[in-house]
Amino acid sequence: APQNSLVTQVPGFNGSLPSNHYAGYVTVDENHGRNLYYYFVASEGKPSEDPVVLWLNGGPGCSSFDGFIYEHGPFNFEAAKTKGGLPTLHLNPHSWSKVSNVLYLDSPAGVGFSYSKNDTDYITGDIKTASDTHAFLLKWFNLYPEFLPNPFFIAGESYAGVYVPTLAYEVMKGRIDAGARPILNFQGYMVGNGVTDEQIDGNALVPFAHGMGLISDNLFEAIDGLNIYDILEPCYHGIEAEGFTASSYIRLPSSFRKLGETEKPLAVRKRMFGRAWPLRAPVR
Amino acid sequence: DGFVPTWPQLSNSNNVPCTDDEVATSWLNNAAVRKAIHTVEESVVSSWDLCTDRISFNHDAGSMIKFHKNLTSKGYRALIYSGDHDMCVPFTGSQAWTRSIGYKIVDEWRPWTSNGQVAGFTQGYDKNLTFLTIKGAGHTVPEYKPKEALDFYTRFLSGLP
Repeated sequence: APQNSLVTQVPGFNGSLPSNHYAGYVTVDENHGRNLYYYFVASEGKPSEDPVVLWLNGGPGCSSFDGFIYEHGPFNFEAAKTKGGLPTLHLNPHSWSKVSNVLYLDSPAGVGFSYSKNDTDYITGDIKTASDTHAFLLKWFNLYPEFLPNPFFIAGESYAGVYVPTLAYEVMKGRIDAGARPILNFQGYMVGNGVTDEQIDGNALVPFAHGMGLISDNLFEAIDGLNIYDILEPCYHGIEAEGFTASSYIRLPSSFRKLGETEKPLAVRKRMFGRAWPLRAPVR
Repeated sequence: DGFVPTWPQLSNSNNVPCTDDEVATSWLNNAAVRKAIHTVEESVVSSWDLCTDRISFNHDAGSMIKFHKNLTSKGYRALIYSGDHDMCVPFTGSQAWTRSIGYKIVDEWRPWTSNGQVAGFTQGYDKNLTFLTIKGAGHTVPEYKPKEALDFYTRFLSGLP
């Protein structure tokens, strides 16, 4: 490991660190100056044998320090008692570094402490993020070659339900097709409460609210056919719309013509948003 | 234009309802901490935010189900876990899409335990795909159930049931 990346002391924590910590930047694009920040917590068990786990928080746009500070990092944080003071850090008995080497990454550039010298890099997406994170991993393992033989896992939550599989696919593809080096000992992945599929995730909300007792049976039944453009109005199904299901409403644009319809014969939209509406005229 | 649940829904962490990032914000924006953990100087990254509004992000990879099918069919192990008190990305969706892949069930829906207590439920599928819930946990599972989280994490990494 690069010795200039070693974290020798952590403000707010009194005592010796239970394992080695390293932190710093990896440049994933020299031309643009795109730099990703990482914080690496070596295992408190057997760092030379325990798995290396890359942890990604979601957002998109959220720092993986959320995982480090609030979830499974090596410390529990106690808020400062005085304004402007430092939090006090205690060892976390349930830190994931008890059994693994954990690599927290701020991704994409612009998130947390990661940055780019070129502002256009802050316009990004799933595919570019996965590609950058893969580039990061290859360079990171070159910096820390002693961890290359360890089993490697990718983990994350929330919007990392997109980051994790897209990155895993990049790692797999690079290994098989593109001959990316070094070869990562990639074994598997974990996703917690992860975004996966717009339709399935979206349709999961109402059954969840019903199952948890947040809405009544009657309301649950009534929500079938919800007119999302006027929730207190019933859903108008024209004669030609037979077989048109409530869930189809989110499949734009084929269902776009159904916007704003009620049981009344005229579509609400046509009456409400005429372009010739006079400025400041009273609502009809 | 499409439902993409994210956490937090709002771009500015200061406006996220029901959350508090004061400890993280005060610690990570402290000059001594930034120096100790080797961050770039403040002229480059002026402050740390839990969730930034600096980036403009395009969800351009579509549904993840095809990725999961591809990866698990190649032999990579996958654990899909859900805190069952989260309504941001509720377990009902993860349960539905893991089932929708259509893999054979090799470990029928059953409780799993941590420290002798039922900690949630699990269903195991062929090709090393496991769906698991954590009872009483919210969106960020290890934050709400740290002991149980370390238990399932350890077992998964070790290849244990």
